[in-house]
Amino acid sequence: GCRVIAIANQKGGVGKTTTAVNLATALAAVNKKVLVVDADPQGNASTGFGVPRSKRGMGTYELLAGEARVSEVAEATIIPNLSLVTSSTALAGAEIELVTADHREIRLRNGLNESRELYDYVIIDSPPSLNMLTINSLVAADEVLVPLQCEFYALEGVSQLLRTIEKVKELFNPNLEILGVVLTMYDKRNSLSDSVADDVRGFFGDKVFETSIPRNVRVSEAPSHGKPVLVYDLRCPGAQAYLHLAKEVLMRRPEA
Amino acid sequence: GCRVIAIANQKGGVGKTTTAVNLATALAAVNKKVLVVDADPQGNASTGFGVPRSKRGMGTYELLAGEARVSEVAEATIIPNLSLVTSSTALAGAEIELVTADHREIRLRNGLNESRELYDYVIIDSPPSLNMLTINSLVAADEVLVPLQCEFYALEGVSQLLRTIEKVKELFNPNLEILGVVLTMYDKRNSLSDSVADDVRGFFGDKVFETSIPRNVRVSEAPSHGKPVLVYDLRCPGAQAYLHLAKEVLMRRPEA
Ligand SMILES: Nc1ncnc2c1ncn2[C@@H]1O[C@H](COP(=O)(O)OP(=O)(O)OP(=O)(O)O)[C@@H](O)[C@H]1O
Ligand SMILES: Nc1ncnc2c1ncn2[C@@H]1O[C@H](COP(=O)(O)OP(=O)(O)OP(=O)(O)O)[C@@H](O)[C@H]1O
Ligand SMILES: [Mg+2]
Ligand SMILES: [Mg+2]
Repeated sequence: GCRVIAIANQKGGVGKTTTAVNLATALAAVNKKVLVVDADPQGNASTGFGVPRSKRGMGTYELLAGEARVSEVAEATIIPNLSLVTSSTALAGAEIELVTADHREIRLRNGLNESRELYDYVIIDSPPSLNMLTINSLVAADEVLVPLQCEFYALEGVSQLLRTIEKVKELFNPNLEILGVVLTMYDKRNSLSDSVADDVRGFFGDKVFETSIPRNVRVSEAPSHGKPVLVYDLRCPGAQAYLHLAKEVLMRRPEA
Repeated sequence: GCRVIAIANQKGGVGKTTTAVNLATALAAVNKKVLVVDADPQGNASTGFGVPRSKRGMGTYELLAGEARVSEVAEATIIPNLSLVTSSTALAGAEIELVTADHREIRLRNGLNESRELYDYVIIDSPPSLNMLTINSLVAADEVLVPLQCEFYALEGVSQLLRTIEKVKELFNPNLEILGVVLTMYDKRNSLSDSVADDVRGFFGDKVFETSIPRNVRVSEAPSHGKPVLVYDLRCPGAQAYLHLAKEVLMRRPEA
């Protein structure tokens, strides 16, 4: 069956988009059929695959609005086996429109129904908030992957995120499970990174992936070339870490 | 008169909170009476001043709801001359409540009216989005300070932010001016940082502050001690940069 994974954390700048783009690419590289859904009005995941703003037609907004089906909005990317539903500025308006819409929480789930027969993995990149777009991502997903930057402010927000996940599970999506937590921008020379990593492993136990993603400038350079870092520089530590993460994701299935 | 400055950028993790906390502390250090308003449900600015979550009573939520006046919710901090309006989890609900409320855009401006007689500077930390909380911050403010991380994805979002600022100015707040753009987490060893900095200076001209904030681990350690970096380690490069930034802010007044 298809696995739908939401990449979520309301803390900003923790590596959600970078994880969505590169985990998806790594899964496609081992011949999984992958769909990435850019549910963030910023549209960074769409940029990460090299789709210029001027070329973004129908996408996530139309899925939420029920105006198009997945097969009509999913577009091929430079990566074999990987399709993308882009985000456009129309999505910025969706947040406000959703608040007063019918069935507001299940719109993305309904929109992605068809994708379950077409793909092995659906990866949803969500915005830095616990708003209706993120709620829609959590309701549409079977699993949540939480990127966690090794910084103090990032640690602070985790309990708010867990409460939101619990609530979504209780009210809208009983199947929702936490696939795992991945430490990002880990810098072994920096004692803060280490102490946050220890706290996270203490709190989450084996939900924390063994792979942590090192801070690596090649990772942040890749988007300016419109490519995932796996394509931009496969040998670099960041790309290698995402390959290892993908292996763990393939091996690990939440208690179904 | 009082200067109300919103710290805004919808891109996550660019240094909004760090800039709000440390700029405010630097201004208080030169005897300006300063109020920090934490308008982000994450509540990181409140943490940055050492206010534990359990101690957060009435704050920004009550200001928005019209249930309390500034003088009732502003609380003293460890910093002389600096008061804080805290954020609590109640604020997470404000976003949805505001969408359908009367006068939804001007609620924070109304709530902060009284502060104009009590303080020299009001610094508002906003969340990583262009939602109702950020709109309220922009409508309440006279000036906008934009922290911009020297990274490609961060550069991408600037035009969306400028469009939103223009719209707020047109519809709700004709006095709103861009005070300036400050480059954050600048790493001179990294060519990406340099090329983004060049792009930003080319685009914004002298709106870009001369001071850029270097990436400095002491800055990210300070919140875990509940202190601004100016208090935690005044000599470090990050703290020194925020002192220089404050000097520039004092010297620079937008065309009134
Ligand atoms: N391992 C890494 N090493 C170096 N830079 C990284 C790494 N991961 C992400 N970055 C950079 O850090 C910044 C934040 O990452 P990213 O945009 O993926 O986070 P996000 O959580 O999606 O942000 P937002 O909350 O705005 O959606 C980006 O500029 C990205 O290129
Ligand atoms: N100059 C700096 N050097 C090193 N680390 C920094 C610097 N400025 C900020 N940081 C760290 O980077 C992370 C992001 O900064 P911060 O939380 O202030 O950004 P933000 O824009 O407020 O994030 P959000 O979008 O979630 O509100 C924090 O962990 C912070 O401690
Ligand atoms: Mg993102
Ligand atoms: Mg912040």
